[in-house]
Amino acid sequence: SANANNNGAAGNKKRKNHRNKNRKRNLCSRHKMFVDFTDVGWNDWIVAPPGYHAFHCTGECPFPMAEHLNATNHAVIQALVNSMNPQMVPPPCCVPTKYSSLSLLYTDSSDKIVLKNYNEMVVDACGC
Amino acid sequence: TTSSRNFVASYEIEDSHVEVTRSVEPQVLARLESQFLKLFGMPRRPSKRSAPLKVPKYLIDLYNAQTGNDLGTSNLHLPGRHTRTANTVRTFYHLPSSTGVRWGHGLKFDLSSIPDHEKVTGAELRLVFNKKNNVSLVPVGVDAMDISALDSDSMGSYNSVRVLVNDVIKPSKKDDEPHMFPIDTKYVDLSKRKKNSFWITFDIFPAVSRWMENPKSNHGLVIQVIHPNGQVMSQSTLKHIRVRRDTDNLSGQENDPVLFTYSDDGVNKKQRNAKALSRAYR
Repeated sequence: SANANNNGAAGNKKRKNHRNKNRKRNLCSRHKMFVDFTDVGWNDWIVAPPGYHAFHCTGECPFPMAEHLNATNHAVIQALVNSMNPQMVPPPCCVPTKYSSLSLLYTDSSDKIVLKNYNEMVVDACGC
Repeated sequence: TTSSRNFVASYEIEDSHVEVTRSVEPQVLARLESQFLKLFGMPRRPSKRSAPLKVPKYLIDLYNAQTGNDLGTSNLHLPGRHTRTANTVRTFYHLPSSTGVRWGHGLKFDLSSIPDHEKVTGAELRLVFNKKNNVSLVPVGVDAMDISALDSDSMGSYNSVRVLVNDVIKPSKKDDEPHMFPIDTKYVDLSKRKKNSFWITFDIFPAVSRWMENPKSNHGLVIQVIHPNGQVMSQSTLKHIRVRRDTDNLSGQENDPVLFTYSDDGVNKKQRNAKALSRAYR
């Protein structure tokens, strides 16, 4: 019946969307990683910030690669070769592509107040 | 780290935010702390403080300016200042019990906590000035003068003064004037100052640079306030001022003179060199 056909098509579309959504969710992207200085007992010497938002990268880098995956030319080739023969080469890795520095206000070993910038401490973007 | 702590690891799975709390073994936490301290360039964890820490407002402002500043560098963002590749600001308060400075408004700072590998690229002395009745200028915190003890005749009534910072090259043996070298001066026009209390910053990098090369040559600084008529407010004119300082509090008061050093720990240079070598190798 028409209704059954409609339901079937709608159901298929729904399932397909769900599958795509799941697949999209597993793609290489930035995820939260946070160290709370109070929880580890360092808030007595680290004045600010209260915690460290470091972030991390995880996810798949499948072929073909979307633009937002920030893939390098090498990653595209590696993914292509991997898709043809997975035993030959592993898939490309999901890694940080952009970092930013972290400012920390703390007391040093001689109780002097120090402000210091640390390079490449926070992941801003991930890519393949 | 003697007992295990609850460590909160939070991460995201798909759309749901998951927070897992689990007990971490003291050894694991100690290893984590050791790695962090190594990253921070600290040999050991600072001792626990009994009194609350007083952080200078300037440093908090600088921290706020740096945070959220998405620059791809760890260099301090200080427009107009020649701090170059500095990524560290250290705070030093005047040593109240120092005997090295005997003359005038002497200030002495112990810079021994700056690690040898750090290169100091800039140094500033910040003093708070109080405007009294719009006519007199009293440097607060310089030898912690008790303002109530000031003789108004010796202060005079002026709208402007010149403040001179001198590096003591050779200290005086008695109460004579030491050998000094002027390193910075500021002209302060009180009529243009709206606030009663304000900070004045002096560039004292030449002195700090000399002290870093030879720590024994650190005899402190001498501050002189010069009135328009040429009268210098030195020990001779201010010897009646009672020196008052709370020697128990070494952490610094809000209005104490404070020295900030800007230094480069060299870590980023190593990273830059390593990256350049890696590129060349490839």
